[in-house]
Amino acid sequence: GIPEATVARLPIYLRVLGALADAGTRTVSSDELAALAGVGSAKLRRDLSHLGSYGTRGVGYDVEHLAYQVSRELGLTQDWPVLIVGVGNLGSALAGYAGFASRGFRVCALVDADPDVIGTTVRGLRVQPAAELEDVVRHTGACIGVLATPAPVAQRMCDRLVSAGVRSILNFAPVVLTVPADVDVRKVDLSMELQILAFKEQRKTSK
Amino acid sequence: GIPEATVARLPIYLRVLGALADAGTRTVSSDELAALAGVGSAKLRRDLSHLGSYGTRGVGYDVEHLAYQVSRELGLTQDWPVLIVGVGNLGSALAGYAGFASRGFRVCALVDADPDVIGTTVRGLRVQPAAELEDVVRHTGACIGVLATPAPVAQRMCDRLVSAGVRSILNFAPVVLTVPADVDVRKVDLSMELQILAFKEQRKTSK
Ligand SMILES: NC(=O)c1ccc[n+]([C@@H]2O[C@H](COP(=O)([O-])OP(=O)(O)OC[C@H]3O[C@@H](n4cnc5c(N)ncnc54)[C@H](O)[C@@H]3O)[C@@H](O)[C@H]2O)c1
Ligand SMILES: NC(=O)c1ccc[n+]([C@@H]2O[C@H](COP(=O)([O-])OP(=O)(O)OC[C@H]3O[C@@H](n4cnc5c(N)ncnc54)[C@H](O)[C@@H]3O)[C@@H](O)[C@H]2O)c1
Repeated sequence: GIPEATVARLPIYLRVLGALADAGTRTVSSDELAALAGVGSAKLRRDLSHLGSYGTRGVGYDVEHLAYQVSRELGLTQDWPVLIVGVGNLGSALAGYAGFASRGFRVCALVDADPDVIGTTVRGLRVQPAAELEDVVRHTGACIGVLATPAPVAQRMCDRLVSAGVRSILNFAPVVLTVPADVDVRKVDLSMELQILAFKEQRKTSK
Repeated sequence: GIPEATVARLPIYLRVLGALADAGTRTVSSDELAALAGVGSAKLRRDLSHLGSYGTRGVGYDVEHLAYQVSRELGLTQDWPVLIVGVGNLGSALAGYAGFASRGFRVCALVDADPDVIGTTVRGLRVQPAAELEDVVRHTGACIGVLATPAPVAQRMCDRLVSAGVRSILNFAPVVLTVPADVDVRKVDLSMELQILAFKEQRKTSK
């Protein structure tokens, strides 16, 4: 098996790789990864060779793939297929966010209702028709739905996600969704964040 | 002055108008607004006439403007000028979010570094060059900065916002920012939201 000492260093490598992935860094040399992890690069290369990972001469390691290998070794491999409904400005930003993939959230499909958007490729995925949502959920096994549609259609699309079997919803639309008891919804409200900043700003100036 | 009974109904009208603005509804008829507020439409029209607001025959009231008039009457008028740095997918989505304007957060300026983006109009605002950030802050009096740039430039742009006098920062870039003690930063991390959903999903299936 893998030496104990190597296993003990894997969580450190994983944390460093996660930070690199978040920052959108695609590859990392063994010297750079070793420096970030606080180990010698020869030791790092030996550790990773135990995982069957050797990097590419002159290029280094693929950050996302290495993160996957390390987390698999640590028994942490999660793979949550995420479906994004509504591929406008917000949906496109979410589709490309590296911070999702590095934590096991794989955007597996994109759907939109606009004929000009359907069929286009966003971050390597072909946008499928909202009309085929149920088929898309079935094919991909999507278990988390992200709602980035305009407000008037959010509840309707939520209902369709739920009847297709999706049990976890991340909602960006400014509506309060109604869902069955066994479905979790988290609503993101960025104006709330601004209000907190404004509140603090007001307190500063009133001192 | 304005009748007591009218003043008592203003907070209800404001709450209804806020919900309409959130949902992206631009205009509302007096009948619709009255129904949502639970009052007769003749009474509503009389109330609003006391604010000098008469609506447009056949169209109704402008939601955002009426909300402003009502909150001004209630002494609640806030105006927080917000500058968005980075007008890609995420920045464009934020620039257009009605939920900000209805709560007194007015996006007053947009800056980007990409020559193809500079000079374009996004939601009615002309995108200005990131190189002129300090001038833009001075001209607009921006006091809240939103960082929607790629990670590698986030700290640099943050430093420039701070030295231009911005004291409140909403950060979307996946980096931890360093700021002086008198500057507030709120960091948005949407992968956190997904992790919470995944955690709940895991607990469901392990029952
Ligand atoms: N919660 C927040 O803090 C926050 C911030 C910004 C935007 N928003 C909200 O996020 C949503 C998206 O914002 P945006 O700026 O990306 O809007 P957008 O108009 O750029 O994108 C919306 C997309 O949804 C698509 N769509 C419409 N009906 C659909 C359907 N039935 N099925 C699938 N797709 C459909 C449209 O074709 C479009 O591509 C809006 O509801 C907006 O209010 C929320
Ligand atoms: N926090 C989260 O949950 C979350 C979710 C999605 C995206 N993001 C992050 O938000 C940021 C924006 O994402 P996006 O999808 O909109 O990216 P994007 O590439 O579409 O947009 C980034 C924009 O920033 C501009 N830019 C680059 N350097 C600049 C500078 N010095 N000054 C001003 N503008 C500059 C680019 O020209 C571009 O228009 C990224 O850092 C991304 O990782 C965070």
